[in-house]
Amino acid sequence: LHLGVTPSVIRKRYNLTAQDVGSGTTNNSQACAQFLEQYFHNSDLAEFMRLFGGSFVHQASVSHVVGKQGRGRAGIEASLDVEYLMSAGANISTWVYSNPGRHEAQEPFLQWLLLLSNESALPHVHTVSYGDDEDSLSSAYMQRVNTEFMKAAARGLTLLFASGDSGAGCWSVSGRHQFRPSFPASSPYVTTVGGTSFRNPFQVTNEIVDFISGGGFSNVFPKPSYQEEAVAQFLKSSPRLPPSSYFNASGRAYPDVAALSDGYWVVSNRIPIPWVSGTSASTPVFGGILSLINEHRILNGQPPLGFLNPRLYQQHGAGLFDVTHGCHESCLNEELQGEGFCSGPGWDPVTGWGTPNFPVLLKTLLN
Amino acid sequence: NYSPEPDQQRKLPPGWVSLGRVDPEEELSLTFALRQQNLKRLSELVQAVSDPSSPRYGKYLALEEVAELIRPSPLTLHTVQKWLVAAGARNCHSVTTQDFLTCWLRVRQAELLLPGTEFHRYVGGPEVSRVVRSLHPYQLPQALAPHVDFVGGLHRFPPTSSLRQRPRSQVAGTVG
Repeated sequence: LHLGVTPSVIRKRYNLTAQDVGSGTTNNSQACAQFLEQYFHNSDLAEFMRLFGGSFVHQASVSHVVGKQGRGRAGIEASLDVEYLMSAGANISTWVYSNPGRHEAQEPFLQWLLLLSNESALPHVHTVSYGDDEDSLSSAYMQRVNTEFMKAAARGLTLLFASGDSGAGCWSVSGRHQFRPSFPASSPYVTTVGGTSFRNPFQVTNEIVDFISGGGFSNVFPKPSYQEEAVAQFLKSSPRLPPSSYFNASGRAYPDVAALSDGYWVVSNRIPIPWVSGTSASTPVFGGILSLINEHRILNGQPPLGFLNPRLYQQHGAGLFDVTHGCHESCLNEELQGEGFCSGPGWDPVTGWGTPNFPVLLKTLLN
Repeated sequence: NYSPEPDQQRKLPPGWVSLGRVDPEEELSLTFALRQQNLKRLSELVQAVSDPSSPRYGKYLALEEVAELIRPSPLTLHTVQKWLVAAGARNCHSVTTQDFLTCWLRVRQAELLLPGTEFHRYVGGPEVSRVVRSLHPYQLPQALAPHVDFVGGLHRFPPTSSLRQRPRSQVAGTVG
């Protein structure tokens, strides 16, 4: 029994033993970035690890904070990102990109992209909680940001984006409801992370869909070749597909993977806060697990994982718990009754290939 | 003139209010995304280093190699710099890949440089942030069309968090 998700619940569910931590002897590193103008306080991380980090070797402070931090109140998102990235990717050097204090005419997310283009030595894994509706952004902007992700992929950086917390989304286009995809989740050059819940919220059980988990098909980016087979399989076999008028079946489909996104404990401003939910939580968890796999790869003399999707889809999600129960939310209308896509065997646009089973995923990605 | 981002949403996000026009003598920094080169080659390289069946799998590029491949053409660099200097931009700095340029200008210079813009100061969002933005569409001289992808710092507001606190009772009712 447990009263919400803590590091030990995460480590138990994803089969991380006390030995599954960074060795502290490699140049491995990971980073989380949030653009909500929130401060991050190391003291919160130290308190969090004091409360919840007793069962595994961990670092109680971050290695590098990019962006001025002030004495102001810490933000829950900034605290959550770091605390769970450093719980899943334990004992691995961690950077935090949290940028309050920038000039008023700058765009925080764009400033992060400039940082990527200006620093030779960056962490291997970046978890990012940021997303906007595709329809609110210009195509010039999205195409250029997509190119920035290609630059990062060419350099072997792994970028993980939250899939969003509005399910399939919904908006009205010339009087008809349609699903509302989110960017950068819909970029074909990032790995997008959806969300799950425990079937029983007070036990470590198998996982079902968290109804908020963002997912669907891009209206801007075509489907990349690496996912054609998996998506075709889903569209052919799903017993509960929404009417095709709601989505663009030829678009880049997301998410690619998932992790728990429901009922987290977070320490912010020294206060433990329960029941925090969102794919901003699942993303650092998945990122930390990829960092652990990078640790083993580096110790084996192999390169870091880099852009994961081609390999993930080629291996048909080996090493992931397949989530096959539950649907995410969408348009509240007569036709859909609020139900978007539903999960099913193999890849689906709610939880992707599923959630990490560390020892099996490690074996798969070490080959 | 032409509009690089005619389809960018330019409405005030909920919870934000205008504090009025910015003083024309105030300074602000804008980021110019310069047109890159060899993007098809870049896409091929991403495929090669990310596909486990490729002989080049895991052989990543260094930042300097990416810069070598995609940096804007000399014509782009020269045309944009000449345009910005003529408008009074100063303290410009670039990045290793040279495909972003951030410059400081006075508001009146920026509003002349980007016809249609009108800078206001806004306050809002969960952290009660202050930003300077223009909700009017901006234009660039047609001659810049082959050289600039977009200008950052005009329309997009900081994002808001989507984290929620969902006590168990609410979730239990929803799981079904």
